[in-house]
Amino acid sequence: HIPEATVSRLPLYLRSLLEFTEQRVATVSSERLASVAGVNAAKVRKDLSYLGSYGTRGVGYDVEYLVRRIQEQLGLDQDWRVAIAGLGNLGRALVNYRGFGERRFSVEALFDADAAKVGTEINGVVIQGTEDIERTVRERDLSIGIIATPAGSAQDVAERLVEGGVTGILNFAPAVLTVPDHVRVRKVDLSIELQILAFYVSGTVTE
Amino acid sequence: HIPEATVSRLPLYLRSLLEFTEQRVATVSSERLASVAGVNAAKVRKDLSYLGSYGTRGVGYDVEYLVRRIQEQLGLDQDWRVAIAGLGNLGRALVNYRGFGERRFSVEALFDADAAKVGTEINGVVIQGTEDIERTVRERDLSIGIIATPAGSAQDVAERLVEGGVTGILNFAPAVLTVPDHVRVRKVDLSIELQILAFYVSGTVTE
Ligand SMILES: NC(=O)c1ccc[n+]([C@@H]2O[C@H](COP(=O)([O-])OP(=O)(O)OC[C@H]3O[C@@H](n4cnc5c(N)ncnc54)[C@H](O)[C@@H]3O)[C@@H](O)[C@H]2O)c1
Ligand SMILES: NC(=O)c1ccc[n+]([C@@H]2O[C@H](COP(=O)([O-])OP(=O)(O)OC[C@H]3O[C@@H](n4cnc5c(N)ncnc54)[C@H](O)[C@@H]3O)[C@@H](O)[C@H]2O)c1
Repeated sequence: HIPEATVSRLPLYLRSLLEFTEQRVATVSSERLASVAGVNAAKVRKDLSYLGSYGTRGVGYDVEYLVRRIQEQLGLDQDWRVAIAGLGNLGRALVNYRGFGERRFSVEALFDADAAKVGTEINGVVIQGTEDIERTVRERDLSIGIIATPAGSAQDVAERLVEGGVTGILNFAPAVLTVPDHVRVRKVDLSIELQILAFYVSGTVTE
Repeated sequence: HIPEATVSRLPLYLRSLLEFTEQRVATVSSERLASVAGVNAAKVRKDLSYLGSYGTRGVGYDVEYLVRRIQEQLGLDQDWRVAIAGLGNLGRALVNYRGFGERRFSVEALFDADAAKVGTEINGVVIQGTEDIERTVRERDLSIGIIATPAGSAQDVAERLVEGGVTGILNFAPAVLTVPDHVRVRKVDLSIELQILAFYVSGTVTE
């Protein structure tokens, strides 16, 4: 059983560990990982113990072993096939973001309700109409959907994605989605990032 | 001393508490708040104890009091004046996002290096050239900068924002920024959201 707070830190550790791999660093201390994730070293050791990974006192953790363990744990040892619905400003920024491909998330299908956008291409992928969502998700075996539509369309789009077989949804639209129990929805609200930043900027003392 | 993991959950509690306020709900249990933040109820009680806020056993927490306490803690009892640099796909999506204004983050200035964009307007704000960043940040007393430029320009833009007086930076560009100690930088990487979603979709059992 891995706590949610630990899960949300694993990608932060992974990002740094991948940088260490590029710099041919073989071992890393819990202190060094702690500073990149904004927690204390004891918490890092606790987090990594959930993966059955114990460093050697005085030596640290083996970088390559940790990268493999975290990637397995996050399900990144496989390719994830992703659909994006809503190719406005946000959707286009997400399609072009290289950070997704580097983590084996491959954007395979694009959907929009605007007839003027349907049939055009971004990064080699043709935008289809929303009536194609269910069939395309099924045919191309897509497992994750990203919703970047206005709030009013989000529920309808979610239902079409789920009908086609998607089991994970990243929702940017300011709307609460109702989906079956087997589907996981993660809501992104970038104002939360600003609120956390404001906390630190306003000088409140923290751990 | 409030731990970072607690800080990052406060905006999640706040979002739900504001919804309860709209629904005229007077009190809320730690269990109810726990389910919105994806942690257990004991952790909610621990988080809220850092704010000096203790619920009454069997009754729960006073919603209005909690909203005020969390807003004070997050520095949301004041207005935050924000600049955005880089008005491409991502920057435009951020300017238009109503979620910022609802939390008292007001986008006051826009900057881009593309001569064709300078002088045009988004949401009533005129895009200025990057040479204006320092003067405008100082004159309008902006405290937060959001960087949505390509990686290669991020450091230069950060330096101009800091020169003008910004003390918090939300960085979307895939580049590590070097800033003075008094400036807080928060990096956003949306692929981290996908990695966390992938963890839950791949069915790994969690707490
Ligand atoms: N969560 C966050 O932090 C955050 C940040 C920025 C924007 N947003 C939200 O993301 C959404 C997109 O923002 P934007 O700036 O890109 O808006 P936009 O208006 O530029 O783009 C919306 C796109 O969705 C398309 N669309 C409309 N109905 C659709 C449907 N039924 N199916 C598929 N596509 C449909 C439109 O044609 C358009 O291309 C908005 O809901 C906005 O509130 C969220
Ligand atoms: N962190 C994430 O999760 C995430 C997600 C999507 C995109 N991104 C990143 O955000 C950035 C923007 O993405 P996009 O899709 O909007 O790209 P884009 O090319 O559409 O926009 C970039 C904008 O920055 C402007 N610009 C270039 N140099 C500048 C400078 N020196 N000062 C000010 N503005 C300058 C350009 O003129 C353009 O308007 C990229 O670095 C991208 O990698 C990050």
